[in-house]
Amino acid sequence: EGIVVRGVTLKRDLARVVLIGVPNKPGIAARIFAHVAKHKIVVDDIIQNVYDQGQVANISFTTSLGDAKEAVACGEELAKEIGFKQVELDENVAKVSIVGIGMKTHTGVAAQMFNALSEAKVNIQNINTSEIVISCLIDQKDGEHALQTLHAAFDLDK
Amino acid sequence: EGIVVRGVTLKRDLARVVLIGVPNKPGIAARIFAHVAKHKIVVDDIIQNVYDQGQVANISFTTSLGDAKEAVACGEELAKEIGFKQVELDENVAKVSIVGIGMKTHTGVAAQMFNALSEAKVNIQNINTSEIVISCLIDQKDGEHALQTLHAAFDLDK
Ligand SMILES: C[C@@H](O)[C@H](N)C(=O)O
Ligand SMILES: C[C@@H](O)[C@H](N)C(=O)O
Repeated sequence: EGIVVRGVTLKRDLARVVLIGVPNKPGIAARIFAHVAKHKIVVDDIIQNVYDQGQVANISFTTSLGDAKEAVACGEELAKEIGFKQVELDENVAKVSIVGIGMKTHTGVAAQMFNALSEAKVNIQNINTSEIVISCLIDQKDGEHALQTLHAAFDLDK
Repeated sequence: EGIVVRGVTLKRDLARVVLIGVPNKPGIAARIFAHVAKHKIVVDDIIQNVYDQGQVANISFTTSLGDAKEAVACGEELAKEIGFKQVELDENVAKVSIVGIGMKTHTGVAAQMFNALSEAKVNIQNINTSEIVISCLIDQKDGEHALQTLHAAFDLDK
């Protein structure tokens, strides 16, 4: 059985924008991200969760720090146009990721990552998983510490 | 410049569980997924969004339909133990994904996927992106239609 987690990466200087209470009906995500693209904002990750029995969604995306103000302005235009509750911004974000293969079938891997960060007292903001990458958004100040913690947790610093 | 989107996949018979209003402090995600693993539930994707100025998070995960009841029972135990508002279940879910390379730097790709689904009147529940895979959770009944729509949208059915 091969080594599952092959590396850890850290992406700094990100901003996180979340659109809260977006109506959950077809066409909304398309409209939002067409508008974001029109503002020439480069999007890193998009994370959306539906809740309140499928009535609304929170849509979060990350951009470079440089695009943060533009992204919020864009979000506020959309809040008026589409009609949703709130736009929030966090300009103090980094993304730490573990990279591997077949991580889905090794159910413990995500839990192991969250556990390592928790023991290092690093708060996890957003989570985003696939078979190949599990990413956590954290405070920028925790970036280096999170990187070292995960290297140790997955035996990668030998 | 190579072809960015190489294929579309559909994963059927999924259930979506969302834990609503989870306190946003270190150790919670670790506790939740250790508990889920203890119940022998196999988790497909995990998506977490923080909101309300970082006070709470919604954490969503997908499992097989067969694990749905167990996953909800597990979520409800955690709601009591940890103290959060609500657990919701949708047993009618499929995941459609576009697979490619370097999709982040081609900013239009996600917007193009959302647009194609919107024109097909397919509602997007959850969204989850990385450089290699962009996944949307949709209603099970829309699975086949979404698959064909995306094949056509990305010129993959020639
Ligand atoms: C919220 C948003 O994703 C909506 N459900 C859509 O399909 O566009
Ligand atoms: C909500 C949960 O992810 C919490 N922030 C944690 O770090 O565990």
